[in-house]
Amino acid sequence: SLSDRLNSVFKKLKGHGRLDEKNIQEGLREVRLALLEADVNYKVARDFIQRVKERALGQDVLKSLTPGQQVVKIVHEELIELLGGQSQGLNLKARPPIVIMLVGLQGSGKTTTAAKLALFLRRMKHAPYLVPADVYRPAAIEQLHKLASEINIPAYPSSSDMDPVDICRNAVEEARKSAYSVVLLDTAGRLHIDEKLMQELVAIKSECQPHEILFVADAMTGQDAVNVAARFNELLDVTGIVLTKMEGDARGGAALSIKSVTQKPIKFIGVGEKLSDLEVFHPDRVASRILG
Amino acid sequence: LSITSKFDDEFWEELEEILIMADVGFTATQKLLDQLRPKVRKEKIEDAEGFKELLKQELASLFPEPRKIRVSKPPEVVLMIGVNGVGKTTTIAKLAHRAQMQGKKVMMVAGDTFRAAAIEQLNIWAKRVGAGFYAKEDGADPAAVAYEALDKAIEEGYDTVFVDTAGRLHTKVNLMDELKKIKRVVSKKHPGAPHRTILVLDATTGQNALSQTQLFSEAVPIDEIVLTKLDGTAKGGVIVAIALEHNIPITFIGLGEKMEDLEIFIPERVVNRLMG
Ligand SMILES: Nc1nc2c(ncn2[C@@H]2O[C@H](COP(=O)(O)OP(=O)(O)OP(=O)(O)O)[C@@H](O)[C@H]2O)c(=O)[nH]1
Ligand SMILES: Nc1nc2c(ncn2[C@@H]2O[C@H](COP(=O)(O)OP(=O)(O)OP(=O)(O)O)[C@@H](O)[C@H]2O)c(=O)[nH]1
Ligand SMILES: [Mg+2]
Ligand SMILES: [Mg+2]
Repeated sequence: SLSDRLNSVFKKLKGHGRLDEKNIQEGLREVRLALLEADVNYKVARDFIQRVKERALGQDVLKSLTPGQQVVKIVHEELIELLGGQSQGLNLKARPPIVIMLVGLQGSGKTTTAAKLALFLRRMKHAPYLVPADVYRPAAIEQLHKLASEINIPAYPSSSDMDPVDICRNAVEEARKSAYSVVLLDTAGRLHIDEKLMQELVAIKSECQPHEILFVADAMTGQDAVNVAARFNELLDVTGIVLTKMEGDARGGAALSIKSVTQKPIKFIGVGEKLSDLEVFHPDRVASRILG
Repeated sequence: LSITSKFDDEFWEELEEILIMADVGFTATQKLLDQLRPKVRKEKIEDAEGFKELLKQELASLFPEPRKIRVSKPPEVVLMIGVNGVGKTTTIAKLAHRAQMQGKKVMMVAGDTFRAAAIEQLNIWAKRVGAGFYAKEDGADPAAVAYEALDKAIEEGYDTVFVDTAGRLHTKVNLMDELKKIKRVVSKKHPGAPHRTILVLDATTGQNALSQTQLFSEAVPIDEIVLTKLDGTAKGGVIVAIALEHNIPITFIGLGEKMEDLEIFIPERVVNRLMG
């Protein structure tokens, strides 16, 4: 683990020593290695290391902690702060129906997360409405309809010959008429560099004025996470992030990369394929796993 | 890379940054640089052109040739495995389309009986490709689906059978056991099957692809890797790290969501993808 590695780096320094430039440098190399192995973006890691260095320099080695433990403590605290400090929930205070739009790359877990959020919201006494807006992927609409019926949540009767912008607009209208309190728009996966499909999202946003736009990303995403997240955020000004497939052994450094580049809160994590496998994001837990 | 004829510290640092940002990973990057440094001296590389050629060859040499498949008795059985959402089902459609174009009689088997509308998804692809299709009900035992599909494929003279499986995280022991069972049942049913077990990896995945490759290959021997979603901006450099630890050929790359969006993997092109 990182704390073991840092302890061995600092084992000569005890009690009354000081963390200085020289002994910090070697420790920071270990931290940088841990971050890169965890898929934190190269530049994000470099900036993070700089912050840790500034905090660590000149600190007295506390008697109660070994220098290695001290550096770990600083790194851990900085990570938690960068990941958002504390959990942040959905913005549910507006006048209903609240519109939540899910966006992201192909296969990141949007459709499953839409259904998970619907279940989560109903358990919070909301009346959710699921909207399949993916007309491209074979059986995408059936997929969300099946998940919706599994948990007894109503869904808009989309069909693949409809236009996604019309689907979303009509579904929000339907929700308003039927007094649903939250509408969840499941959009098709797309590349951030696909201009036409990115403009489709801009059009859906403009028509439906979502209260939340959640960028859904796979926990195992590598260095490219910053490019994808930056582009989605640039065009849509997302309001939150969901990290899926977090119950595996992916270290999840993409969390730090995405948060740094968008400055938007990570709101939920997906921890399995069941519709109950959704958790509110806790920065301290993710910080520990990034460090390994 | 900055055009340079000086292979100084700055040059190697810049190269390290490029490779890590391409998802090659820290450790694999160091291994690669350790191999390159002495060669630059020994082969008297003088400029960026010469270096690029050296890097191209060095990278290309990491990737093993795809092996010749021996099918003692048709059909050839191809098993698609991988974690959730990487593109297994879509890649089956692409491979099936390619096989159809080569004049083969192809069957697509709905071995994902778990995920919502997985069977419907593959069924639509089978219709588009014009291939045969076999499925049972949702929740059926995937090994039973594969077994019965093979019965039909053998009887009806199919050349190639593609078996789709549910996405599964490599850390889930019960799901790895299920995979072992599918392989066992298929190999008992038909000599040599599965002739090709293909691990599908997503090019946007970082270092976790190493763990995926390791744990999947501990469950079932992997014959090929297909790397999907290279039409995005991810470079897929983790294949270098995988090549340094495993001897699994990469056969195809996925470049989009249509059945034609499949290309043969060419090792000599890796350098352009990582550096470009
Ligand atoms: N293990 C695990 N699998 C998940 C999680 N969330 C989603 N999945 C799985 O990931 C795969 C892709 O999920 P989808 O919901 O279809 O992803 P998507 O983003 O809607 O995909 P596209 O619409 O094609 O872009 C499915 O097999 C899901 O069951 C999670 O938290 N953990
Ligand atoms: N851009 C791009 N998208 C792809 C590629 N391959 C697959 N996809 C998309 O990725 C998403 C997931 O593909 P699937 O084939 O359903 O993936 P899977 O591995 O079968 O997913 P599960 O069965 O849920 O584990 C779909 O939206 C596909 O269209 C590719 O090469 N490029
Ligand atoms: Mg979807
Ligand atoms: Mg599938």
